[in-house]
Amino acid sequence: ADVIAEHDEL
Amino acid sequence: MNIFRLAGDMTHLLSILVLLLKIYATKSCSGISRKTQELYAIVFVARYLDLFTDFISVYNTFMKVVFIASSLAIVWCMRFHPMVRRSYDRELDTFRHYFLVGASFALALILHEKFTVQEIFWAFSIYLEAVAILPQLVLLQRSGNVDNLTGQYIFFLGAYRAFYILNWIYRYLTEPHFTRWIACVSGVVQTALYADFFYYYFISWKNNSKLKLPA
Repeated sequence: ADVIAEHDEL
Repeated sequence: MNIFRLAGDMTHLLSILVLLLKIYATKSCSGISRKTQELYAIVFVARYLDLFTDFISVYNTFMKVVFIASSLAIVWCMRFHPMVRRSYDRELDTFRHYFLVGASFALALILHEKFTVQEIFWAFSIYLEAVAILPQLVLLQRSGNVDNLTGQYIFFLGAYRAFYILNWIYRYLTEPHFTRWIACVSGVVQTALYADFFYYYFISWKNNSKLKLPA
């Protein structure tokens, strides 16, 4: 599964 | 990355390009709130403190650098460029924006995901971005007339927020554990602030007339 970074949005 | 998020980032980028084009082509910043631009510069610097500690993607890093550099460049032009600064509507741009900074920071101290310097500055930047457009909207309301590039700048900025909401809905439906209350609630508040502007923008577009805001 992909690990989603906490603040991956700009 | 989904199509809504990409569309949001691109309209955000486009809004900044339109603003830079206006300033560069007309050597004027009339109709633009320097206070809003200063708030955006603070927003980006505060949010991207993770630039050196967390690597997400080349795209992410590139966009962060572009947003920080462009927002600082715009503020620099409005303050120091010999021609641009003369066109600044100082007497119309009187919103007390330091209150927004103080209130956003206080809220970030209360509501954050973790009690760390980076997380508090991240939450602060989210809250401040939500209200940073207010001085700009007040300036437009006061001046009444909106030139085409300024209108398009705000239109793209609002479109960016609308796409981000679609992005969150999409992520909520497709990602198993997508819950981001701070960003989503602030984002909805931020987008709601544009509703009035969008209404008049749409009316002027429909009637093919110049954008005018009621006094």
